[in-house]
Amino acid sequence: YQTFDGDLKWDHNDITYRILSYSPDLDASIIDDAFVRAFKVWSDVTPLTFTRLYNGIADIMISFGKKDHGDFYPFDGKDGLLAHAYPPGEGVQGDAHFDDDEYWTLGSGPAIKTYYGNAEGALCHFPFRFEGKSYSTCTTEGREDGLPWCATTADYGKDGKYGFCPSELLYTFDGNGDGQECVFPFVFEGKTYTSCTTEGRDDGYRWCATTANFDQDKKYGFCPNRDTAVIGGNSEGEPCQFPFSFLGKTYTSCTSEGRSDGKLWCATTSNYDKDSKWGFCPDKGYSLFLVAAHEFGHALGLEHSNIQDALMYPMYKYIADFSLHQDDIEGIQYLYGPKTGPDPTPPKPSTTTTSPVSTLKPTKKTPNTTPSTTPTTTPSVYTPVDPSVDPCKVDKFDAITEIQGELHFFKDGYYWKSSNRGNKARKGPFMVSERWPALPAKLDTAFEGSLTNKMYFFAGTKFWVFTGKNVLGPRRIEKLGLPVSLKKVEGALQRGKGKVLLFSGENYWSLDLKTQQIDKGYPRHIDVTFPEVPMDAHDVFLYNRNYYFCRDIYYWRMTSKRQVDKVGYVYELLNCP
Amino acid sequence: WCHPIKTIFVTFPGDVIKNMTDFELAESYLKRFGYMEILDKSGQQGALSTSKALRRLQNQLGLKETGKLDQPTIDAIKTPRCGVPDVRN
Repeated sequence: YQTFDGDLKWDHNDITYRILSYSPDLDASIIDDAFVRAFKVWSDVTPLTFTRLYNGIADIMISFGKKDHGDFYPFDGKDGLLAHAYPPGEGVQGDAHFDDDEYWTLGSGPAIKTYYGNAEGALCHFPFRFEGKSYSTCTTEGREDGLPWCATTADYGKDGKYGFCPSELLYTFDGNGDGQECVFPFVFEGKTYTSCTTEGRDDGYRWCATTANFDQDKKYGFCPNRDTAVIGGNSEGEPCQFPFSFLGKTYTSCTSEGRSDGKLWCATTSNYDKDSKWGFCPDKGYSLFLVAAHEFGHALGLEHSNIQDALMYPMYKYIADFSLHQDDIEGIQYLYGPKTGPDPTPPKPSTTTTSPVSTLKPTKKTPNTTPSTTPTTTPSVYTPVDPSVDPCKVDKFDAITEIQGELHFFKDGYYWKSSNRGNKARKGPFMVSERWPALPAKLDTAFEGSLTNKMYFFAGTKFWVFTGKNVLGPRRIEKLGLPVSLKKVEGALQRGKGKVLLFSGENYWSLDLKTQQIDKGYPRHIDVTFPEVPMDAHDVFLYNRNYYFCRDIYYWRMTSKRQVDKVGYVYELLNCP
Repeated sequence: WCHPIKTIFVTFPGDVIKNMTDFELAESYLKRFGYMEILDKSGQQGALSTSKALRRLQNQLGLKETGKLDQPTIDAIKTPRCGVPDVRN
């Protein structure tokens, strides 16, 4: 292994990263997950932790780009250079760039996540059979609305499991169209467009308007690539047109004719000689996970290794069951030392099907029809959550708080809602990451600011402040004036306007939300102000003007006159049967 | 009818990778990834001969050091890779 001159490394172990853009090749959730796993390669063997930021400047800023993409190191079209990253430091240092003229997959061919349908977001299964025919790509057969779909098992006729494939008719990503699907035709600079276009851009990304008139509404999004789309060339995103003629000869499949590099290509119109529109045919693609893990090695301070099996070897090689080579381990531990102690992150639900942030999601919309022999099913927009998670069996919630009149119960990345007004039916589980992206699965405390409706979350020694979906943080709790030695904040009680009492162990502090600082005269001992409640409460919250102190499955309710008037089961608050 | 068909190579519009000979490709590779130009002990920038640069490349990539543009080296430089230079001056 090699390190950069002067052993360049981060001077802190809590590294932050931010994903600035996505590739049209993969669903955002698959990209997010690939990056999470790539960081985990390094955090598994060092004391480093990686936290995702959704705005602001992170240590490692991740983006996709093509050719000249804003630094002095342009990419070179399909194949050749795949990505690059900069060693630790300020500015562009630490950043990782991925060449979007590559076909990004998980390394073994198209990884097509489905939407809606009845497969709960499973990947397409290729090939699959449908009405006696085998399909190796998404198809519009059996539908009249042009929406491509696929089966998620080998035989649609037998299992009936299906979902819709990425297409601009289903959703867009990035941009400002909130993930809405394209509206065709749309008007851009007075001209009408009936398909996605690269007009008006010099980076080659295909976009569309999400209303009928871009000039008027300025709403747009980028078009996801269909699985049949060509890569690179001058027709990125368009499907091959078969048959097509090239140098007077007719081709019914991809060919390497006319090229010295043997790469397969096709025309995207019926006549290459006349239109010169072409692109490379989809292949196995490059594993975003493997390339990202390599690039993050650079971003952490490793140079290329000359060991051929090491992750930091400069050439790409697909490995199905990846494990970090000893050379890489020695290299990264030379910089940051070995991992010590147990993993601080508790087990949490699998992230492999985590949804992208909400702005990238398809809108809540049911496709008009389903494949011809399929019964109508309820569309699933949100990430499927394991329905077996029963809140009425949770023996200790991470946090409980009232938000907009409803009690919210948090546990391991999920939350449930209940109310003692109107419909008392319990709602959930919901995923915390859907509503408040950036938060860790394990929370200690949450509360809603009484003046601004901002949401405050505490986990360990960090806290986050949400205004809607916008987040500030994570910041360290000592920034609020809490002691550096404090391990976590376990509860919160809003008092009056703009004050919150924060609880930890047997002490509490008064936080002024306006100044974001702890008031003088704190900490105080719980016993003095709140007698007759347990000293080891792990959840403290305000609900219906009463104070609640929880220990395991029990709560102590205290009135505003500081009298404990009831002790009960937490499940009662959750409206459990 | 059994005459070999003459292959015609086409310049595809928008194709960044041009048809290059193996030698041209190797030269551009050696320059791009830092093998050609090095700093000597006095800090002066000097250019290595292609043969020496090839040896450095072969050493770095774990190939047999022949100093020649042999097939394993050609295969290596045609393999997709990371854009970070191998040799930093």
